[in-house]
Amino acid sequence: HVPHTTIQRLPVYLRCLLQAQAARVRVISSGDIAEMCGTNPAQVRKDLSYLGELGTRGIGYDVDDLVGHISEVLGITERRKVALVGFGKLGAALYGYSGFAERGFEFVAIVDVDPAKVGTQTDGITIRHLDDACEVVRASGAEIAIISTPADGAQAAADVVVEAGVKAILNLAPVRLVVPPDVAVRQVCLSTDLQILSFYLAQHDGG
Amino acid sequence: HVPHTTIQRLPVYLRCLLQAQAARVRVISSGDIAEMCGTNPAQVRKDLSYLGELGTRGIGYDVDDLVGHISEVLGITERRKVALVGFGKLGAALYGYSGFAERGFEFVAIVDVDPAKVGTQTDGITIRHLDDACEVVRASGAEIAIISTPADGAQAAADVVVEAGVKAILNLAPVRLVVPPDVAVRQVCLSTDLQILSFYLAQHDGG
Ligand SMILES: NC(=O)c1ccc[n+]([C@@H]2O[C@H](COP(=O)([O-])OP(=O)(O)OC[C@H]3O[C@@H](n4cnc5c(N)ncnc54)[C@H](O)[C@@H]3O)[C@@H](O)[C@H]2O)c1
Ligand SMILES: NC(=O)c1ccc[n+]([C@@H]2O[C@H](COP(=O)([O-])OP(=O)(O)OC[C@H]3O[C@@H](n4cnc5c(N)ncnc54)[C@H](O)[C@@H]3O)[C@@H](O)[C@H]2O)c1
Repeated sequence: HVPHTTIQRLPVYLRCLLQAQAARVRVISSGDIAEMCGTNPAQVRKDLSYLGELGTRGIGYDVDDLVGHISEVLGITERRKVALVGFGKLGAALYGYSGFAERGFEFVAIVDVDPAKVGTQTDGITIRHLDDACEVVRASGAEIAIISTPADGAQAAADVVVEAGVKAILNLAPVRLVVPPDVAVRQVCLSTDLQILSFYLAQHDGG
Repeated sequence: HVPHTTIQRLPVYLRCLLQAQAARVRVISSGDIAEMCGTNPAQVRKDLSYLGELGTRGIGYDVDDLVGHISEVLGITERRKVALVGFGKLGAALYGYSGFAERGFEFVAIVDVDPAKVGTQTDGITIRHLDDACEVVRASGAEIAIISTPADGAQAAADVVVEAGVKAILNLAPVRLVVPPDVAVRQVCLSTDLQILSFYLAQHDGG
């Protein structure tokens, strides 16, 4: 069993290891990983120990090996299909973000309610109406849904994608979603990031 | 000294405590806070212990008192001024997000390079050109900058806001910013959220 706090750090380790791989580093120590990721070596060793016997004491970890292990644990060795509900300013920015495709996440369905958007195409995907979303999302094979509707539309959007068989939701709308226990939800809240930055400002001011 | 991992959780505790406050809860236990925030009671007690002697064993914490303490530590008892660099799809979505104002973050300057945007007004703020950004951001009193430019414009945008006296940056562009040691940077990476969701999918599939 991998603790939730460890899972949160694995993508960060992966990002740093991919940078090391691109720089043709073959072996890396827990100290190097910690430095690249802004954590400490003991935390890195503890987190990676949940993935099995991976490193060699005194020498370090094989970079290719570690990239493979973490990718497998994160279930990203194959492409993951994503449905987008709400194609407004935020939805369009996420759809256009190259970082998702680079990590194997592929948009396969877009849903909205705006008559001016429904029926139009963007990069080969036709924007469909919420009323048709259950069949569209099911037929698309989407496993993850990103919800970027206004707050008052988010729960209904979640209900529809869950009915379509989606088991993982990234929610950007500022409401707490109610979903069955076998559906994972991650809530994005950029205000939390601003509050953390505000903490450092307060410290800087001697507060 | 408050550890970085504790700081990351304080905004989440605050969000839950504000919900409790709205529901007229006067006293709350570490167990209740843990349940609302998806963590465990020992972690809550340990985190809050860094803020001083706040709870009473066996009774719990005074909700109003805790809200006050955490707000003070996070430096959000006063409004924080924010500059936005890059007014594209993502920038416009952040500018229009009511969650920031609700938590005391106020936009005071917007910067872009697109001639079709520069000089136009949105809600009383005139979009200014990057060339004028240093004076504009300094004059606005912005303490935090949000960077939502394309990747190739992000470092130059950071240099300009740092020169203007900004000490905290929320970076949405997919590049690692180089800033002086007294400037705090938080990197937003929604792909990390998708990778964490993918982990739960892999577990669900019995992977
Ligand atoms: N989590 C954060 O930090 C953060 C930051 C910025 C914005 N947001 C939130 O993201 C959401 C989207 O913001 P935006 O700026 O793109 O808004 P927007 O108004 O530009 O876009 C919303 C889109 O959703 C569509 N829509 C409306 N109701 C719908 C429904 N029931 N089902 C499907 N689609 C529906 C609209 O037609 C529109 O295309 C909002 O809830 C906003 O509060 C969150
Ligand atoms: N972190 C994440 O998870 C995530 C998600 C989505 C998008 N993004 C990133 O956010 C950024 C913005 O995305 P978008 O969809 O809004 O793009 P966009 O093209 O719609 O908007 C970019 C805006 O920046 C302006 N601009 C260009 N160069 C500039 C410069 N040097 N200085 C100031 N302004 C400049 C443009 O005129 C435009 O208004 C991109 O870097 C994108 O990769 C990140």
